[in-house]
Amino acid sequence: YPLKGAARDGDDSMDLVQHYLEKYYNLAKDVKLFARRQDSSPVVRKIQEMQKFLGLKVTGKLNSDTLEVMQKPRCGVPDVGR
Amino acid sequence: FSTFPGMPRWRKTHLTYRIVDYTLDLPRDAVDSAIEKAVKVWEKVTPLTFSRIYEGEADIMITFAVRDHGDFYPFDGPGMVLAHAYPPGPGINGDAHFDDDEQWTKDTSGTNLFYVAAHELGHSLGLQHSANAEALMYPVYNTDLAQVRLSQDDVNGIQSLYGPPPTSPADPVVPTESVPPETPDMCDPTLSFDAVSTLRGEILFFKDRHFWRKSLRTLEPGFYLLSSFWPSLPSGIDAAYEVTSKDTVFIFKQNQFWAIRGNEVQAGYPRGIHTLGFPPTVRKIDAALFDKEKKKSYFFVEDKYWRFDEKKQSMDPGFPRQIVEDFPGIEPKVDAVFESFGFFYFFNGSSQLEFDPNAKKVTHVLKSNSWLNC
Repeated sequence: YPLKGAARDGDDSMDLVQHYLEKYYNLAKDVKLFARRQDSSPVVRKIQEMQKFLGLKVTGKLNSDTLEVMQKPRCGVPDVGR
Repeated sequence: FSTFPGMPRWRKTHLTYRIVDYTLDLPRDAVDSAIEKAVKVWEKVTPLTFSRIYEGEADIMITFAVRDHGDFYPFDGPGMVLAHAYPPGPGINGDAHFDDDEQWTKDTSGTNLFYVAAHELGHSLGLQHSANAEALMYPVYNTDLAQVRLSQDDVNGIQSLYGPPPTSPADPVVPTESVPPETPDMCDPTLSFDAVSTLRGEILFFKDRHFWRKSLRTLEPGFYLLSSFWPSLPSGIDAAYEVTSKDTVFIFKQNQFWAIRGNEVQAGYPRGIHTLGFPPTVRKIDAALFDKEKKKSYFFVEDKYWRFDEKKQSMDPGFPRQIVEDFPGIEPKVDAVFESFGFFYFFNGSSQLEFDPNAKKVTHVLKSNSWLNC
């Protein structure tokens, strides 16, 4: 999975992404970020959903803009309904 | 905006809140004041009223806590999650919890309690997060609090649950100490406009940070914040016109202009007005108009005007010309102008002149707000 910015930062960023998507965008807990490579994978769809919701460019990839927003302080209520 | 699944909302209009405990970061009265102001943000735009109680179970119980605090959603230490709140309902529902590992402040040096409390109370009243980055209900903490105001999106959201307040209009409220600019009254006989433009068959009347949107299909004009449609546009614009053949509205302020299509500001803007061919002496455009027949745009600057060929994308030679020479009766300057059914409508202060470009004469004198059914 093409995680350019995130991969350089190692596991911390990956944990953040996994956590963020699980917590705020209902990514199923058994879906692992590296598990699938297709563009239609649940992870890519969730990243796209998150990028759309946060007003970011929708790429499905974790670019630096996306990671920057994910690292900002925020409200703990999920962005999408459970 | 969005609401929680099932649209939970309070079935009563009077709600109670209780500050159960306090952060040590701020004096108690500063916490009280921040929460009271946050409550007022929502009170002003809904029929809801609030009172504070000091013991027993309130609808909205407000607590400061760290890490595990008994609701299965532990806080995470400094940073990241600042607070959370529950949608309307009994028990824990409606409650707002603040992470006391944050440095809570009255200003922006730490995490501003008032701003976060206003956001969390939005959840307590039934609003989910908004995808509008300008909204108070956007999930990410906005460090640029000077720009924060209750957006039209927030107002629309909360009023979708509770309706507007009994007396005042749906005027967005600034959740800061500053006094918001006055909301213009569309039937004020002295009303003037910053700019007027068509947009996909509707007419937009711009005034400060608002605009009225008049559709010929509906009687009542809508009234909106500019930022609720185009967050990146400035308020207090100078001129606007629609090039219908490009489905684009151009918005001017000072020496810059933006292109919008529907509710999207186009990439590559703002651009400088001098890229259109104006001399450096022109600092701003007063008004602009697109003539669909001739595919020409007219730019009015003080007592002169320029003509721009939209097909060639260049200024026509021989300009500027005196406005009054080619538009007899239109003087001394123009605040706003737009075209409708072949007539040009010129606005100056509270007056509006209907101009027939073929007969080259003024055919009607109107009040500026005549289009708003006043």
